[in-house]
Amino acid sequence: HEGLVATVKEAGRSIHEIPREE
Amino acid sequence: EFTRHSSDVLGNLNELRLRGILTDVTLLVGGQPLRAHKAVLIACSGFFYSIFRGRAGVGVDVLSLPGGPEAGGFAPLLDFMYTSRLRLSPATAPAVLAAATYLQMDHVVQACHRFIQASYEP
Repeated sequence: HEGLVATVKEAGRSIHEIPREE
Repeated sequence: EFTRHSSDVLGNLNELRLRGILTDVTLLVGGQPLRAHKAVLIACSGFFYSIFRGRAGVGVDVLSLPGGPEAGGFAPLLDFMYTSRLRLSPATAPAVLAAATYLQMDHVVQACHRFIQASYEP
């Protein structure tokens, strides 16, 4: 049968931050 | 402030991707061609940032990733970039982890480790 699908909410940063132009 | 604007923009970008509108690069992953927008790839991946940020990335419209990730690990990451949802299963997590490591997506790497760790706990 279809496995259990659980959703985990991640509140933290998801991707890299592109450095701001100095 | 329209609080759902960022997710609405992402949803539209994903629709553009699915319809091939303004996609400007074809990624050959495990021989499978995947169309995407360089701007989204560069925003989500340190690896693509280093490739496309310079002038060298301007002319690239087909990119094969030799020795890179397999399609089974890469496709969920591309969907994640465009939806914010990372679909993992015990069967796919190792391949997604390998692909995220290759693409220098550190936060996703950590999430994959947490998932794999949790799936071993009784």
